[in-house]
Parts: sequence; C-alpha cells; structure tokens
Amino acid sequence: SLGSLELQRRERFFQESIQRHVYLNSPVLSHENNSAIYGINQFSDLSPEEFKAIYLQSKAVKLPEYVKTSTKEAV
Amino acid sequence: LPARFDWRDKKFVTPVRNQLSCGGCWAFSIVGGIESAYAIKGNLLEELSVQQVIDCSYEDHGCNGGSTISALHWLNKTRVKLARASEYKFKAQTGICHYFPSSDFGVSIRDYKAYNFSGAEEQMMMQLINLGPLAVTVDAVSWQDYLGGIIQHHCSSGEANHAVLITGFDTTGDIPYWIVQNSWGTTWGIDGYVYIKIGENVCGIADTVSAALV
Repeated sequence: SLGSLELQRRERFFQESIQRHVYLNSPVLSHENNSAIYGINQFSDLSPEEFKAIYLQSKAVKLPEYVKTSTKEAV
Repeated sequence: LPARFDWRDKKFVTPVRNQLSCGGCWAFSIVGGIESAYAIKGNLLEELSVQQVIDCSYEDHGCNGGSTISALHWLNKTRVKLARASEYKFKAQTGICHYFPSSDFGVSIRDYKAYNFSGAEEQMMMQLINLGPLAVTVDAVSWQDYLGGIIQHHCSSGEANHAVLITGFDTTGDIPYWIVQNSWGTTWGIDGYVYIKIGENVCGIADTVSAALV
C-alpha cells in the first residue's frame, strides 16, 4: 500500500536499477552497432539478490570439450 | 553453414513460456529442446510438461534449481515419457511427481549429447542445424535489465546461473549472434528472446551445450 515500507523498498530498488542502466548503456562499451540496450522492465523493482534467488537457479556443470571426431558425425 | 538459420522459421519451436517465480529454467530449456527435436522427427509440435521434469527429476531441486545435464541424464536413464503440458500443468512450484499409465501419450528421449563448445562456436552452429535447438547455460546477471540488441559485454563465461534454448543464429550483419529463447515471458527482451554475440563465448553460452535425441 501507499507509503508502506515494502513500497519504499521497491522504489529504492527501482532507483538503483536506473543507476545500473546508466552504467550498462555507457558509451565506452556500447558504441558498437546493435549493441544491447538496458532499461526498465518487469524486473526493475527487484534487488539483484532477489533476481538471482528467483530466476538464476541453474547449476553449473563441467562438460568435456567438443572434439570433431569425424566428418560423418558432423554431417 | 547458412548465414542465417532459425528453427522458428520451420515452425519447430514452441512459444515462449513464463517460469514466473519458479527457478526451473533448467527444465524449461531442455523441455523446449525435446519439443523441437520431436517435431523435427516428423511429429506434431506439442508443448510438453515442464512441471513433470520439475517434480520428477530427483537429482535436481525443482523450483529451487537444477541442471540441464542432470535432468537429461534422468530422462535418458529412466526413459520417462513426458506428458503433454495440458495434462501435467505448470504450477510454478515444486510438487509431487505424477505417474501415467505406459499406454498414455508421452515423449521419451533415446540419448542426449552434451559438450563444452568454447572456442568452437562454428561447430556449435553445425550441431544446432544437425540436432535441433540447443539447451545452454549462461551467466544472466545483467539480463535483469536487458531490453534488446546484441549482448556483447557485461557477462562472463564460467559463471553459469541460468538455462535457455538457442533456436538459431544470424551472421548476416556486422555482429553475428545467437538467437536465444528465454523463459521469462514475451514481455521480456525481444518478444521473449535475447541475442548474444557469436564467437567469444559471451555469457559462457558455449560452456554447457546439450541436445536430446528423440
């Protein structure tokens, strides 16, 4: 509800996301053609920690390097 | 290799889904790959049950996380038949594993391939064409703020935390890129998709690559 602590928290996360967008869109790294654009989306009121805890839950696995064994397999 | 290739053009890719607040990206990516592989084999393109994988892949942790490789290992070892999504609906939380009579419809896998393609993304493009869409893991921390364009920076290899499905690639422009389906709904990114630069293992996209054979 309006003025609640939760709303204040969400507003703070939203403001922090705008700071991130400034960095991510910085011209030093985004001068290339078709470079990615970052901005407000449905995750902008989440903290990075919340975002990781909810959406980034894939466990890493080490796999053998691919070796092209034969032309037949590639075909 | 063609300059551009996308399994969506052949109608072999199911629509973008939304995992909501369930950390089941690993299940979404492999089920998406199985759906496409099944259709490429000449069958009807059908949405299969992600919830079944979330509930039943016992080496994983349902909506609290999992791995594409352990889920494929489970599917391959048990030959479990994936039910239709309409018959085993997504609930965005881990539930009890449901079993179906063996006579019921379902899609099982007969094997799977899983490799590290870092430094060999051209070979990976060939595998995409040969095997169908590829389930991959990525570092997606910066994706919280992604709106569109080709990701070339702001993520690392070797720090995977998210799983997605590569459906194609495009090398016709200045920057070649992978066409990647995410599971955060169609309002995220480019109608639910994200483009990632090819050739430098951006976001670790080539580190953990897998495809099911049906």
